[in-house]
Amino acid sequence: SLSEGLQSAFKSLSGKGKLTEGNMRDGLKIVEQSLLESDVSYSVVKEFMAHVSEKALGKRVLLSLRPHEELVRIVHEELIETLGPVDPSLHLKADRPTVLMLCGLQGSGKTTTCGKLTQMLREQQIEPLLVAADLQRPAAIEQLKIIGEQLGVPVHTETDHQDPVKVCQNGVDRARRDGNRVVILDTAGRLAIDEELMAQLKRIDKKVGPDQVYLVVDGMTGQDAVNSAGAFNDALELDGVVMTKLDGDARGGALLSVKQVTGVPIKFIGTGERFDALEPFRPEGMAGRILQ
Amino acid sequence: KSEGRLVDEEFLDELFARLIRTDMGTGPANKIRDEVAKQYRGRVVQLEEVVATITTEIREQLRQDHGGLAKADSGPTVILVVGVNGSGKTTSIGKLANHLRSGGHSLVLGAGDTFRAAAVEQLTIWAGRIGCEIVTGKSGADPASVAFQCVDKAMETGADYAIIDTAGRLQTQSNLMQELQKIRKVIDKRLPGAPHEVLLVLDATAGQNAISQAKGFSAAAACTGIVLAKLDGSAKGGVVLPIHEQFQLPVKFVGLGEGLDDMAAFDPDSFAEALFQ
Ligand SMILES: Nc1nc2c(ncn2[C@@H]2O[C@H](COP(=O)(O)OP(=O)(O)OP(=O)(O)O)[C@@H](O)[C@H]2O)c(=O)[nH]1
Ligand SMILES: Nc1nc2c(ncn2[C@@H]2O[C@H](COP(=O)(O)OP(=O)(O)OP(=O)(O)O)[C@@H](O)[C@H]2O)c(=O)[nH]1
Ligand SMILES: [Mg+2]
Ligand SMILES: [Mg+2]
Repeated sequence: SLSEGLQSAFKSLSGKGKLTEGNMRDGLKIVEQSLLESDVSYSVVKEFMAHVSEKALGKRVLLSLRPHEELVRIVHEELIETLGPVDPSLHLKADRPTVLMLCGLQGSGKTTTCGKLTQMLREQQIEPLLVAADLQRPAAIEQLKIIGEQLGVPVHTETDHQDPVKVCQNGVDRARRDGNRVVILDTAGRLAIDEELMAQLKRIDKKVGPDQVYLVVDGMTGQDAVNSAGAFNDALELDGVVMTKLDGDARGGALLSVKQVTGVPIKFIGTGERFDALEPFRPEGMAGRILQ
Repeated sequence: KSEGRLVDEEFLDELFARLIRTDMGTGPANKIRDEVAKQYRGRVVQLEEVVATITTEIREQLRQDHGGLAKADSGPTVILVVGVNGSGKTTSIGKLANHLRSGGHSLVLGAGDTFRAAAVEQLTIWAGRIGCEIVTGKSGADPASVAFQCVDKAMETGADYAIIDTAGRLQTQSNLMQELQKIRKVIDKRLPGAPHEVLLVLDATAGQNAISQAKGFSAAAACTGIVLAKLDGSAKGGVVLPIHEQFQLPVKFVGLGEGLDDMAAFDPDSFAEALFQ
């Protein structure tokens, strides 16, 4: 573990508990490697370590009797502070349908997350309207229809044309007519470097004006997290992030990368394939995982 | 021609950053950094020359045991496709089937994901676009029985290939890893020696967890090759380097998009080149 690694690094240096700056820099190197091993993006690690170093190289820490514990505490606190603050609210409007839009790279878990958000809302006695705006992936509309059936909520679909902007607009209009409190737009997965599809997403955003735009990110994403999250945020001004597939053994460093680069709250984490596998994000839980 | 640079800590840090960004991981990146430091410290070099040397070494590593798709001596060649959720299995099967069909081969697909919503429908659409047979089961059916029936159908019709899709799963889900072992056994029972190829589909955006995926799926399903999907994105897929070193698992195909033609045989040269671009 990181704590053990630091402890043995500092132990071999001085028996008196007083560390030199050079010793502490060795310790900081160990922390940096650990973050990279957790898949935190390189530039994010650099920025994060600059803050940590500032605190760790102070007199108080160097003169402490347990420098390795001090360093772990500083890193842990810095991580909690960066990953937070917490905001699991969907910010529902009182007087009109709240429009949530999910976007992200291919296969990140958007459609399944629509189902999970639906389950969460149903437990609050709210029945959302789901909108099948992925007109491109084979059987994507069918997938959302089945999810709607399983959860007992309506799904807006249009199969006679190829314009997701139109489907989203019509879906929101229908929600206004039918009095749904929430509309969830399930968009097609796309590459952040696909100019045409990113422009399409911007068109949906402009025409429909969703109240909340959530980026759905795969929990095992590596160094590319800064690139894709940055691009989606530049295009849409995100309101939140959902990180999926954290029921596996991925360290989840992409969480720190995405938070650092977008500045928007991590709202929920996905912990399985079933509709009840969505939890509000807790920084303490993830900090321990990233810093193993 | 740009000025040469002194190989000092700043140079080495910059090199390290470029290595890390490929997703090769700290182990390989540190090893390369140390070798460069040993060989060049204090000298004046071009960063691009050093990168070119590294690229050549990576190319050489990847060229070893870089084989094509397996081929059975007789009967259909059975290919089992596995991997974590959303990595690109079903789409990759469509592309592989299209590639084999264009080469004049006959094939049968097996819709072995009997769990996820519209998974069978998704593969059925691909089968329709390619023009090949597909074996499906009822929703919630035992995937092993679909696999069995797919191999059976391929043998019965004299098809050249049988390609079996499976549900996404995490290597940490031991019951689902056991399910893969069962699917393998059932396939082998119907056609001894099959499956001849077990392809692990990896998402190119995956970080170091791909190593854990390779480990877990290899133990459960005896993978023989990797399909590196979504390489048309900005992610480099460098994690296949430590996977190759630790498990001798070669990349056989790369996915370069969402359409039927968006797959290519793995080319170590262009892959190595693209790592540092
Ligand atoms: N284990 C696990 N699997 C998940 C989670 N979220 C989604 N999945 C699975 O991930 C796979 C992809 O999910 P989808 O919802 O189809 O992903 P998507 O983002 O809509 O995919 P595209 O529309 O093709 O971009 C499916 O097998 C889901 O069941 C999660 O939190 N944990
Ligand atoms: N850009 C790009 N997208 C891809 C590629 N391969 C697959 N995809 C997309 O990734 C998403 C997931 O692909 P699937 O084939 O459904 O993945 P899967 O592994 O079968 O997913 P599950 O069955 O849910 O585990 C889809 O939107 C595909 O179109 C690729 O090479 N490039
Ligand atoms: Mg989807
Ligand atoms: Mg699939």
